Amino acid sequence: MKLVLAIVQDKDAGKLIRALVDAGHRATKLASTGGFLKEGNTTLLIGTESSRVPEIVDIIRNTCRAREQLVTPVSPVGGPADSYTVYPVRVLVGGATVFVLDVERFERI
Amino acid sequence: MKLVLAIVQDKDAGKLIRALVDAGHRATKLASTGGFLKEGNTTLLIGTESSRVPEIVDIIRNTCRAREQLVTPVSPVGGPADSYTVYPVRVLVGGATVFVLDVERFERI
Amino acid sequence: MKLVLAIVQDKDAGKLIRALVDAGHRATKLASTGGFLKEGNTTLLIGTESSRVPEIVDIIRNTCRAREQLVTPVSPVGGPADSYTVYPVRVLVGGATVFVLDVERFERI
Ligand SMILES: Nc1ncnc2c1ncn2[C@@H]1O[C@@H]2COP(=O)(O)O[C@H]3[C@@H](O)[C@H](n4cnc5c(N)ncnc54)O[C@@H]3COP(=O)(O)O[C@H]2[C@H]1O
Ligand SMILES: Nc1ncnc2c1ncn2[C@@H]1O[C@@H]2COP(=O)(O)O[C@H]3[C@@H](O)[C@H](n4cnc5c(N)ncnc54)O[C@@H]3COP(=O)(O)O[C@H]2[C@H]1O
Ligand SMILES: Nc1ncnc2c1ncn2[C@@H]1O[C@@H]2COP(=O)(O)O[C@H]3[C@@H](O)[C@H](n4cnc5c(N)ncnc54)O[C@@H]3COP(=O)(O)O[C@H]2[C@H]1O
Repeated sequence: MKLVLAIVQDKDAGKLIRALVDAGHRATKLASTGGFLKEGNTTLLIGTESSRVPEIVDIIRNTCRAREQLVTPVSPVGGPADSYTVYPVRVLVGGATVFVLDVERFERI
Repeated sequence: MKLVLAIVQDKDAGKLIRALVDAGHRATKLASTGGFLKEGNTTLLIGTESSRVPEIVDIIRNTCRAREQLVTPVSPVGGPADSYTVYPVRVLVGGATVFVLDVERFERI
Repeated sequence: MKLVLAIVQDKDAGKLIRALVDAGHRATKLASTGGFLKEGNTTLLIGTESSRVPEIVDIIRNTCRAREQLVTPVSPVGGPADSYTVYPVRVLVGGATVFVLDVERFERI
């Protein structure tokens, strides 16, 4: 048994969950926040038999996509106190970050 | 050291946490949502010594119970456009889904 | 690859995340609740290469600190029905509780 922990963008979460459920998988959704951009994202827990992990990774690959996000830093970068030229920063936010953990014991109660 | 991750129904979460705390266990609660029914549920994190895992599984077994839930599908199943017979679907929601993970390193800071 | 799961007090979460991000780490924040005090706290997920785990534990040690919390029990302890002497209880809440889990497979999608 494995536990797949996938951090995905909110825009893709609904589509990913539907695809997982349609394929017979079970998933639990947690609301989370990215440490860098401080924006809401989604952390999914997907417990599954080891043999189905590749299938789940494929579903994630097919439903989640990387997006560029423009971020305006909170304070101006460099320059004297009275010249406020703010340069927005481009950040590439991945479709998904996936961790597969081994499960020592699994119980359905 | 092990980390027990238990997904339980909100109705049983309070009772389960009280029983764990009374028995000297420590637990952290996360609000979660089921991927299929899209209803709120609870994900508990319980870090514990390996020897106490069976005791924790027993506590879960004694406080969490399976319930049948009637779900009305969003759209009518089959039939022509103007005959709207909607059949509620019965879904058995388990008392708990429990994953036990091995902890390589544990620190109290 | 390892997954560091750290449960910290809300007061320290912002400072900890900034320190992790400044050091080039990635972190995902989950809002959680302590099972005993029923107060909000923060659960952080930090995926990292094994070699960087000690560095992360140090950052946690340097930014999170234990605090004493006074808790007034909900009902008076002992005594007859009409004498309400309530004794607040001191609880030491640790700076952080840290679990390091092994990651079998890691994907960036
Ligand atoms: N310390 C840092 N220095 C410079 N740039 C940084 C950085 N931390 C993050 N970024 C950049 O900002 C994007 C959003 O990160 P955030 O932490 O908000 O949101 C992250 C975070 O919530 C989660 N995540 C990614 N890797 C993680 C890991 N190793 N551990 C825990 N969470 C992770 O997935 C979201 C998307 O991450 P992704 O890597 O695709 O995209 C990241 C990356 O391009
Ligand atoms: N392997 C796993 N990995 C991650 N989380 C897991 C999991 N197994 C269970 N869960 C979590 O526990 C809740 C109850 O699942 P259970 O299997 O008892 O009860 C399930 C099951 O009877 C049914 N169900 C779930 N997914 C299904 C699917 N893909 N196809 C058919 N029935 C499904 O609907 C009930 C409620 O499911 P829901 O997703 O709303 O809520 C699930 C989900 O949040
Ligand atoms: N092994 C573990 N597994 C999962 N989560 C863990 C954990 N150890 C700690 N935590 C999390 O970290 C918070 C602080 O725990 P700490 O042990 O420092 O500080 C604790 C401890 O001093 C005390 N405490 C907790 N559970 C107790 C119990 N069953 N009996 C007596 N005292 C307890 O109350 C403080 C606050 O506890 P609270 O539960 O509200 O909040 C806990 C809980 O959310």
